[in-house]
Amino acid sequence: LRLLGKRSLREGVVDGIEVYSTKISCKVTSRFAHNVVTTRAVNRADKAKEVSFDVELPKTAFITNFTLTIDGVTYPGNIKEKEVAQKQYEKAVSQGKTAGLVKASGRKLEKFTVSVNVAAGSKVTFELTYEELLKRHKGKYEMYIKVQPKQLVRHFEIDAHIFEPQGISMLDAEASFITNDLLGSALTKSFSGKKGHVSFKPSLDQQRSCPTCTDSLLNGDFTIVYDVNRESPGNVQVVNGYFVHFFAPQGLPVVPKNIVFVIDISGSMAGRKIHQTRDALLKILDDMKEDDYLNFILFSTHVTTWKDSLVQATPANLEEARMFVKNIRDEGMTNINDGLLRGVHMLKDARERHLVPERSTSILIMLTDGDANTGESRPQKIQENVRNAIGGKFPLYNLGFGNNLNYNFLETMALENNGLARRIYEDSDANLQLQGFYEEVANPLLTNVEVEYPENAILDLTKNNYPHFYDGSEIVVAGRLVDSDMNNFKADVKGHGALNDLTFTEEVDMKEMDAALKEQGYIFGNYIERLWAYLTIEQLLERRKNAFGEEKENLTAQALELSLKYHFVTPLTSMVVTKPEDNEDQTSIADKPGEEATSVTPSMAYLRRIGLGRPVAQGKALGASSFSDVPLVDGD
Amino acid sequence: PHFIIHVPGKNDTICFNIDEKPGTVLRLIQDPVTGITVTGQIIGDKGSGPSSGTGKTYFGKLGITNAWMDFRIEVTTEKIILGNGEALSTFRWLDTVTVTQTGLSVTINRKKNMVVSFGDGVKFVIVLHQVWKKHPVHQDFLGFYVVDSHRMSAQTHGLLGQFFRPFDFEVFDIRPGSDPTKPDATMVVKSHQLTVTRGSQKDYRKDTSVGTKVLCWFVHNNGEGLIDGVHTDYIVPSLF
Repeated sequence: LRLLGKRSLREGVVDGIEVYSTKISCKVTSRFAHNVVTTRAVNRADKAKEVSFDVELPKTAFITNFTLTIDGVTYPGNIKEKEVAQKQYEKAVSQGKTAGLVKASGRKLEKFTVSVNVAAGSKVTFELTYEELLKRHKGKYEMYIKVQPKQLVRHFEIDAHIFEPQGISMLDAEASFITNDLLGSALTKSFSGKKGHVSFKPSLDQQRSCPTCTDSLLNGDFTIVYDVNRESPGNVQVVNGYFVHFFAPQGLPVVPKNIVFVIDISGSMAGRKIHQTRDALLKILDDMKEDDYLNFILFSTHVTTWKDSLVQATPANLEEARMFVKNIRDEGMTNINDGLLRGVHMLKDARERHLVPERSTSILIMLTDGDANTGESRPQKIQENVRNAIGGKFPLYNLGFGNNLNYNFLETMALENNGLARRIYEDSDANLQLQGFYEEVANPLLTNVEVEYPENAILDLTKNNYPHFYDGSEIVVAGRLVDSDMNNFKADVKGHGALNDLTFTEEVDMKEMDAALKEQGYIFGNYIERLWAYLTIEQLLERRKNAFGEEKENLTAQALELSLKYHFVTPLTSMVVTKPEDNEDQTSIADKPGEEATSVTPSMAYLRRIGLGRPVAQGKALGASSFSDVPLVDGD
Repeated sequence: PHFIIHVPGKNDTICFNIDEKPGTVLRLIQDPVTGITVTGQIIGDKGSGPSSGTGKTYFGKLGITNAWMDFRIEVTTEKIILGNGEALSTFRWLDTVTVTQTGLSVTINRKKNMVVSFGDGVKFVIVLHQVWKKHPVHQDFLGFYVVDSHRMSAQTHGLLGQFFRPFDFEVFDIRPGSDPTKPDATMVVKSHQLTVTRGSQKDYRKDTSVGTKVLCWFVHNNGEGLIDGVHTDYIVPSLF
């Protein structure tokens, strides 16, 4: 009777499905994160039920594995070239089978979803593995985990182990949904020397949104932040013939900036966007240093400038700039070409006429919310004009405000000119996003950074020259040693500082390194090789965006080969999961969506027409996060 | 701190100590023509105040400025700060880094030494002497060496700078001293007749831990008679 009573009161059973365990296991070694999300469920209903497994993972991560285990039988995911997978996928589709997809989800995340029918009384285990290199921003590494189980989970746990050979200087973990109760007992964080640990393990009762509720309060962001000790500016680690070199000097003065803001004031910026832009620019003006030079260029149908040339950020000039910014009004159409070319000319002119300090760096930041529709409006021609005008002399950063624009165009143009593009989401915090971006690029400590290694000693090096090193960031270079038995080698990092030229030298003693790295075995194996592969693929894909013809083919081939070799789901590969359903084999596919995943692509439209894009909300969401009403899109 | 003055013309070496309270800053070099000034702040042993410790003193902080370049370097046993105004770069003794700008080169050799060169005629080496961190008495200190001064002007002064220009001395009447291993002698230098003692000091430029033994004539009483004026004339209020 007692047992029956317990059964009838079984916690966490929703519509016959009990999710009895969800574990997010994170192992970070030298910034390289290896995350495994495992969810176990059982169908307690007396008939077959469909369950779905949803995980939101960072856009910067690559899925490396997925397995589905039903009643002890494992169905692994196979990573294949996208075209091959697509054919298999379409074949499955044509046979009326369904598929799981990865979709863009919000600013930072993409969503992995898969669903399966589980027979009455059967158990199912979903396990998704993804890896990413944590990047340093504003002095810390951030690992972001979306937590959103749709029901109470008997054993819910986030368990993160961090190993940093340089030693951990700070470690913190925060959850947007945290309560005092959870803070006190469910969340533990500790670090000592090279090791850090974060554990979040709420009991069933702690997961309830109220004492008598059956829904979960675990809904939001779980973020782990940490940084490492920096006894010296560089750190080189070598394992099994692969090395990684981290470089982040401290204590250097900021190189003065010559900065031109090229701002879209066309009619579409009217209302909140122009208001937020003004707010952000006013904040940015507060952060300007007196050594900096600046100007504003506004473009609509025509181009207007605040000053004819760059002016120093003196208190008087900044006050005048504030008045100018407060009076920015929207009008007319979008003449990106002329706005940008005016900005480029202004920066070049300031340098040529020695209006700005010799040791300063020039930066062009453009903000637009739409496509060019007056003046030169052909994207390729604008790119060509800007590329020719800048001539590699300084970086262009493009900020795309909202969704109504050709982001690829902005990104290509920025990448062609040593900069980067960033999407500014049209939310209430858009001004903070703008300001945050500025802060990232506002403090260059070094320019023209070049990392050099002994000739003939290194192979397969990732990018080793960077136009800027920004305060609070980190340069990461990885590669392979020609001779994995070499005893030592030297790395030089050269750069131009605010006052002088600097050359940092790092001597790597392999024997010392071996000893230091022995203790990390318990974390995970060939992490430097995987880190190198991840970084190489990331950089090949970035270069590929800007390449044409044979070069593009070569870059694609290289990135594809590595993606397949190291089992990464990248934009060139797909993971195919064959699973049993309704007594019939069924194929699911996981792709990596791109930044342009804002509209339904032709191929997806085709898939939807034939019924692939089924409403997965009918399933029960398990895992670390759940499915919500997102548009059915795929950015392939 | 100990001072060692090698006199090339005589192929001999003179040395002296300056015994002052920890915290005292001494002017070591001052050249109004090149604009270069070097100062050094004295430290004692751990916990040593004016009336404690072993009485031994060292340089714990050095300041190098070039007035014409508007540039300064502050070196402590922990870190090295260089630059001007608010634009300062901070390095640690754990870094290996070379900093160059027109007319200046600074190289820090991790945990060992740093080399400061102004053009091609002025070169200083600063040596980091590290002791066991938990040593009950001793603490880290700095050594300062002038490797090249041929571009410094004849007007250069300071406890070290005054010896950049040629000077002469005579040593005679070598006789047994109070320590049988260290004979005394009479030295005539700068028109003064002094009693000096044969001793030895160590040059740590090449080997920072063991050093190289240098035989020298030791001038007593804070170099009185050897140095221009008295040692207190070289005390300055601050490093810069």
